[in-house]
Amino acid sequence: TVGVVALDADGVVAAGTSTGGVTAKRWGRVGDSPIIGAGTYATNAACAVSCTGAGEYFIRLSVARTICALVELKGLSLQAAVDQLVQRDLTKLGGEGGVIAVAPDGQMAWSFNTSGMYRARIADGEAMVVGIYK
Amino acid sequence: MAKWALVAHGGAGVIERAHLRPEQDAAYREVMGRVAQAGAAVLKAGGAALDAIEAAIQILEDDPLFNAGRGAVFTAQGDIELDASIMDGGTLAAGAVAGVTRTRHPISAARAVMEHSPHVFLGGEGADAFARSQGLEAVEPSFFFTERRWKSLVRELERQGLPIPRRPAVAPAKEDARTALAHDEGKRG
Repeated sequence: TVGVVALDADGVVAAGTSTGGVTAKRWGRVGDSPIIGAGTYATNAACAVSCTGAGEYFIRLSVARTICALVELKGLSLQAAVDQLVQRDLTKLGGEGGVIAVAPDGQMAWSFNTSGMYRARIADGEAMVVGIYK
Repeated sequence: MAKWALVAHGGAGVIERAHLRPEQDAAYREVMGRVAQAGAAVLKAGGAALDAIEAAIQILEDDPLFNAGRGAVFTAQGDIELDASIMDGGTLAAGAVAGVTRTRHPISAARAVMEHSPHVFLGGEGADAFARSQGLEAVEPSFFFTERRWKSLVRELERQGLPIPRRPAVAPAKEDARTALAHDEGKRG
């Protein structure tokens, strides 16, 4: 699974996710990636989110939409919201994976409970950061 | 003018230093950096977040290092079924496709659903047919085939004691150097 979230110069955030799913998946099985609210969500009222991992858990938790709701309705910082969903809720349910997020004010965040996630971030006036391992 | 920003991921899983040879580590870092720069180039030029996302994800879909597009994993039947979605935070417009097998860039198909149909989600052959009707690049399913993912499928099915599907007749005979760098991050159905 791959994904990108972006904030443009007009202050608009957007999210995209694309995947092959899981090896030896039952044919017809659909994970969270194409499900708006689970693997992908974006609203200028909060943030844009893209997810990767065991899709069934991300669907059951509506991970992408819930992160946006925590930012919008509870005023959590972006990092606190992604950590709550990944390090607490997803982990407690037994799911594994990660998320990336960006907010209209330029906050960027990622969180994952696996041993690694291929990731990169770049922003106006900031050095690019690339990571693989925890 | 808002400050532009972009974050990308290439998948999460069992990815530890001990698992990646130095050349694999370098290859993944190089392409993640290239993906971020490609999206940033669109944003620096005043482009839309959606355009930056589509440009960046198309690179990832074409790179066999990642489980999306070319180099995606196989179903238990030996097919490649691709899913994608995209959403605009400014308008709450959204598009998604599931189970596409003949569209080179599923992220572009998802965007076409969002921008050129009254729907949010199209699945299966209907999604592929819609993508073709929008002039998106169609490919044979073998375009997505990589030996490394096929071997992962066979190992997984043997582990589960399930029948091994016939290897696609048009599968490329040999593995190219790029595909040989792919790390199997352990996503199992």
